Amino acid sequence: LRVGWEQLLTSINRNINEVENQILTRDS
Amino acid sequence: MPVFHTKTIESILEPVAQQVSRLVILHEEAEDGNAMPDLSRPVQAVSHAVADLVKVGRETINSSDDPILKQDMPAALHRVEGASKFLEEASAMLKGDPYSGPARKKLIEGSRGILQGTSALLLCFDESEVRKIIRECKKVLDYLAVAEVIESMGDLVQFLKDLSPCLSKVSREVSFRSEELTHQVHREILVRCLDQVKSLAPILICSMKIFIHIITQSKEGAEAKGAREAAENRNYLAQRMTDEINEIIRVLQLTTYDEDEWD
Repeated sequence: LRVGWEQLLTSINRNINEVENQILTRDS
Repeated sequence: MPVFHTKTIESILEPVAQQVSRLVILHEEAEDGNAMPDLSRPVQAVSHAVADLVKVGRETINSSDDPILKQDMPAALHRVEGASKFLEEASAMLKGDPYSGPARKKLIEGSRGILQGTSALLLCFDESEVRKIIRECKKVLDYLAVAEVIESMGDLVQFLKDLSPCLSKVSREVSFRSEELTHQVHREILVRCLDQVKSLAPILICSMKIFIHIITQSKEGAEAKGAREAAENRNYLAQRMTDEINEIIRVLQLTTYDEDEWD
């Protein structure tokens, strides 16, 4: 469970960064 | 059956969606009193990422000329922000009590909230992109509507100059879009319609040339029947192209799935 939560939060972090990149790429 | 309608959205959200589902199950099975780890560092990283995303999102809202995006995007950003707060609260609660049940619930709710918020954000953006393609499609429709008033070669040349770049842009963007879709049937319809448009375009131009040739070469009245037939043929082709573009516009806007098609 410990590893699971840490992994999830890491994935969420990556996910947010990817969404941000999408916005920046499409906006330009 | 795919849950997300574009490959980009799917590639971003699917891994997180799977992890959230898995953790919800684990969480439900883990009501055995295991201590939770200190999640303050990864939660802090998420908070930073969310703050950056919200900043970029707000800048996008301010600079966008799409009123629907301006209207829909703030709620999605708000959802992500709220979810991030939930994660921070959960992390703080777990520091005080690593066994806290409510903290675990908040973690799940926060994770789900981020997933839903980022999904809503990506959808806002995707819909805005689709509206841009539709605007180009509508330009083509406007040009097709004037095909029947072109009566000289000079006007036909101008018509071609106007239509060609617009048609190329639509072709490029719809083709790219079709490759992006996860829904196979929608993808196939777009490809089919686009192929039709591409093969009809030169035939339409040819039919317009024939019409112009007939009305400029013929003696008054003598070729009236030929001109009428040429006009009918031209109008038929313009209408067929119009129908195909309208079908492209319809399919571009589809994001839900027909269960039967997938079954």
